Amino acid sequence: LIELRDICKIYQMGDMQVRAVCGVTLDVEKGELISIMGPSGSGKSTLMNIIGLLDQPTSGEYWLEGADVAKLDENTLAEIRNRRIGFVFQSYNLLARTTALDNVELPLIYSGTKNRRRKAREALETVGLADRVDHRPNELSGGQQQRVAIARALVNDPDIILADEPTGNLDTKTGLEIIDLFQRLNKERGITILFVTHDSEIADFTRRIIHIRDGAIEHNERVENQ
Amino acid sequence: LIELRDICKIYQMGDMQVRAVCGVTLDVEKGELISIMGPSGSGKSTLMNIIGLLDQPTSGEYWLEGADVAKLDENTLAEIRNRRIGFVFQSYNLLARTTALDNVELPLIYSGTKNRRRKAREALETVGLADRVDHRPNELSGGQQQRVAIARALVNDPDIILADEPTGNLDTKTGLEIIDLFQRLNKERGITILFVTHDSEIADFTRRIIHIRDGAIEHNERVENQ
Ligand SMILES: Nc1ncnc2c1ncn2[C@@H]1O[C@H](COP(=O)(O)OP(=O)(O)OP(=O)(O)O)[C@@H](O)[C@H]1O
Ligand SMILES: Nc1ncnc2c1ncn2[C@@H]1O[C@H](COP(=O)(O)OP(=O)(O)OP(=O)(O)O)[C@@H](O)[C@H]1O
Ligand SMILES: [Mg+2]
Ligand SMILES: [Mg+2]
Repeated sequence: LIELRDICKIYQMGDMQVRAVCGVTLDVEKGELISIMGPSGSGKSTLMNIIGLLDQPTSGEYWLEGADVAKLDENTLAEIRNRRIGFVFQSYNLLARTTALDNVELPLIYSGTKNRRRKAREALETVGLADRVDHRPNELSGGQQQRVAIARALVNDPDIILADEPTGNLDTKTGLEIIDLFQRLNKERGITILFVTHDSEIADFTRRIIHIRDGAIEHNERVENQ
Repeated sequence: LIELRDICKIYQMGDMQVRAVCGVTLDVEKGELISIMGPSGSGKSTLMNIIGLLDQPTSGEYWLEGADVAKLDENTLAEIRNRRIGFVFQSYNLLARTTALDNVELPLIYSGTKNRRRKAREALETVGLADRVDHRPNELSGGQQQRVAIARALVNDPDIILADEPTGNLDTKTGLEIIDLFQRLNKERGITILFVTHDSEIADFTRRIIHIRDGAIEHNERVENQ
């Protein structure tokens, strides 16, 4: 499903170069449940943004279901981002003046889906926020904002979910409920899921852990105790 | 040092009331190292904002070193917030168009401190960001932004540090380095430290854990293994 070949993302800062990621080669099969771990600043979000079509690599190739992403036009990319990929951002990226319900409804407006309001409401229920639908982000706790971002990523029934540290602001119990939800989506609907986490307990729920350090893949770990 | 008596914070949403916290009575002695734990949405940030003078309770009393906070004028409050309290926000609250160095320097400008640039640089070194001082927030990873927020909270040598989930976006190793730093500030300089965390491993480094649920203190736990 996802093939990365020698991916590099290099930022030019004045006369210095920051190699956010470099030399990343990676294959992800349809239906995999993978976690990505590594130190702060090691390139995890950068890699996720490239996979999620939110950023372009400086060099290297990215094939999504056999199509060379660099050759796709902007409309096709926008369509894939909206309908096929659900992205949970590390800093949520919610619209500030907009209620939780409207934030979650937004992808459904873009995809022209029927029954938007009902679907958005159900997604919020799934993450335990049925009683917070009319709150704006600044009227929500940090973990509640995080869950709105999760609900929004799920609402268009994507076949790939990319979640950048989806439980960082959640207590252990709520965090496990979210991971349980991801596991069920993966098992029952075959959704391919990659998430970045710092929590090894949570990584143990996945079937493969990719360890990243200094912008490169250090090693791949099969999780055996399934 | 800190005395809260029957603190309530209630938000009016249309004709509904949201009781973010209610009935919180709490004493914090000078030099304590305390963690606050509880489910997402249970009132931890609300409580921290009241203690940090960033928000006023709907009812109840707050005595800071014997002074009734409700009776202090705005200048005194601003002075205490700037010089005596270092606050690490759950969502960092960094200035977007400003480098890490300038973000950390800001409290020093307000307090009219000499050698600002050097002190800001040292604070960033302490959190491992010596090579990221000229990056703006959107040129930093999530965990790097979190560490800039931590550096900024320390730079004015506060005697109280309030940290709202300071390790939520940090890998285990970097998170423990930060907690180690807090422990040292507490032991060596007697700084009173309260932090919110979801990580019980991190809470075990403190000497008292306050458990919060549904806006109220459920119980106080002494940590014995010191
Ligand atoms: N726009 C940019 N310009 C310069 N450097 C950048 C930019 N964006 C990211 N970086 C750098 O690239 C590196 C990787 O960043 P990235 O956000 O991928 O890290 P991460 O692994 O997600 O970290 P964390 O766990 O802290 O979220 C970091 O060292 C960061 O400072
Ligand atoms: N301005 C507001 N208006 C209405 N309700 C609010 C407002 N701010 C916070 N709340 C509600 O108050 C409750 C407590 O919020 P708070 O941010 O203190 O939770 P928290 O314990 O910090 O949670 P988390 O661990 O998710 O950060 C939440 O249920 C939240 O929805
Ligand atoms: Mg990141
Ligand atoms: Mg909070």
